Amino acid sequence: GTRLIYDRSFLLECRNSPLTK
Amino acid sequence: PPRPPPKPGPGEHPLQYNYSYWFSRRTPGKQTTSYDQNLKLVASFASVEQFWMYYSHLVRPGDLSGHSDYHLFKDGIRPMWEDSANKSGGKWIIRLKKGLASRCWENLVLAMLGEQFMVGEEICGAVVSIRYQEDILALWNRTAYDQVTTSRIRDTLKRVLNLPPNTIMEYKTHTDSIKDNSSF
Repeated sequence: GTRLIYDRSFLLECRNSPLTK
Repeated sequence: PPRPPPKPGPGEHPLQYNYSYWFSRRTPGKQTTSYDQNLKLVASFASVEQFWMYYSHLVRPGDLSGHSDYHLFKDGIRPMWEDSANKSGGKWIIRLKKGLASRCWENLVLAMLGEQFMVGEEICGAVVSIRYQEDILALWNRTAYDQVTTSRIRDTLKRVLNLPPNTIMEYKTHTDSIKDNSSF
């Protein structure tokens, strides 16, 4: 199946997402 | 008691695997507790957002004092040689000068969670060990004799960690670590 691949910059963007707060 | 597995919340980005974050610290003086007893589960998570929520509240590894370790392993794998996922495995070891641990640990963790190693099921987990003279990163994989995999892991580590060019990387099988009783 498809692997869930995320690069560093995407992961860092998620850090600032309202969902993370 | 068995814990229910974590699940991504609505709108969150699921990770390829669920992970658990562990902490251990060796107290000064005589060792009266085993490695296993020192190991404390901090949190388990299933999504990118859950990871950040926990990670942002933890002390950065470079700011920990004494003889401390963070372990980030796939859910279901205990950060111990004895675990069935680890018993034929080994680890890449990277010794860091003081001051680099927090940045390098974050880069390693993001590469692992983001599936940047491209070695299928091989990655078990990562450890950062805070010591007096130096700090140590380790990335554990399942199959120590699989040189294609271990080379690929080394190449990705070099790329994602952005280490000084003179950094030494050493591969050690867990069997050898047990034999020479080296646990940092």
